[in-house]
Amino acid sequence: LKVKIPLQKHKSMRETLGEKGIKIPYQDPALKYYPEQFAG
Amino acid sequence: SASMYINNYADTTYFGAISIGTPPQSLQVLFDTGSSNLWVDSTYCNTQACNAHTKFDPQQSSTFSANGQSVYLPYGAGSLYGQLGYDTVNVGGIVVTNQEIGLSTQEPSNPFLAAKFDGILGLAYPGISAGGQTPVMDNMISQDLLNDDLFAFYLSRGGQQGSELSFGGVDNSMYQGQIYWTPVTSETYWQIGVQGFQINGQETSWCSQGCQSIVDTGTSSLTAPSQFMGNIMQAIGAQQSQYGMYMVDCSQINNLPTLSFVISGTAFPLPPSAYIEQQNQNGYQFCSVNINPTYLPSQNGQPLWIFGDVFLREYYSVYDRTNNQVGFASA
Repeated sequence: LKVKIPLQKHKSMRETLGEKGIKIPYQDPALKYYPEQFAG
Repeated sequence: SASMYINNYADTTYFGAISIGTPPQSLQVLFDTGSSNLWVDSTYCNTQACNAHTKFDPQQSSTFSANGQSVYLPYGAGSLYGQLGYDTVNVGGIVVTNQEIGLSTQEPSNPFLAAKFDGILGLAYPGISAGGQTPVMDNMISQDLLNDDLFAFYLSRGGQQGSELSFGGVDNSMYQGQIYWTPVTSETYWQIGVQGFQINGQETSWCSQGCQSIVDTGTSSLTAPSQFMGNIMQAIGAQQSQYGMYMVDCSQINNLPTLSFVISGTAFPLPPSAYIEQQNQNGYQFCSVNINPTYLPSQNGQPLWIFGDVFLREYYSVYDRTNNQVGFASA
């Protein structure tokens, strides 16, 4: 099989929260690849 | 009022539908090449964040079976807890049976409340899957469901519609010219080697000893090694605002440098229109640089880049599990 799945672009969490005056703190994007650092 | 870990998924914007169970229940998921688990909101969860989304109800599915295991998914954007179970998953008409799924039982932090997706479908390698869950792509391969064991992303530059993920083959209408291939250097994430970095065509030598990059549809920005950030921003002429963002004069976008990555002998340029984000807040227009620093190296110690949506809007990307290689072509 070969299939195509349409993707839709939506507002990000940051945009949605930002519109409510909630700022999201910056975090190093590469921490995603070191999940043991979240274990605590 | 939460102190929460939020990063990569806070800025992601491209989602698509899958269905789970019999009869099928449709959910919106983020297709993430930077993780390997499948999880969705479920009726096991009753937090505010879960209640804001479509939930998968295993009791309404005749093909669901629980396995009694729990799983902790330490995502960067608010970790979550879940129960594992098996069910049939339909991805664009490809029917995967006995797919292990994480069903959320608790989403302890607020960020998912604002998420427009109901779950995440990881497309990276099985070795990084939490709880040993077999990724969807691996089940597609073992159940022999694909023409070719690959998938490919086209991310639209503008507008809500037009982006596409294909499984089993590439979509020739979504790219121009040839696909340039490079081997995966670590079969964990879709990680590749970068041999050069150029500013306006001039080699910087910053990657002359080798750099690594993770190709990640679950990260929005282009992420640069922190030791390069100062020089990149200087070359761009960006000024750091009091909020930490790097800003440029919107009228000067066309005069900003092109940044290029040399991968397996081919240069992949990013024009300023790719890495500058024009925003409008309260009638005030400003332009920020969509490049963020990372302070972490790759697993082999080389400087680490992340090719997120900023890069992937410019380049159609193909992820080949048969030959363990990534392909890029002009989108």
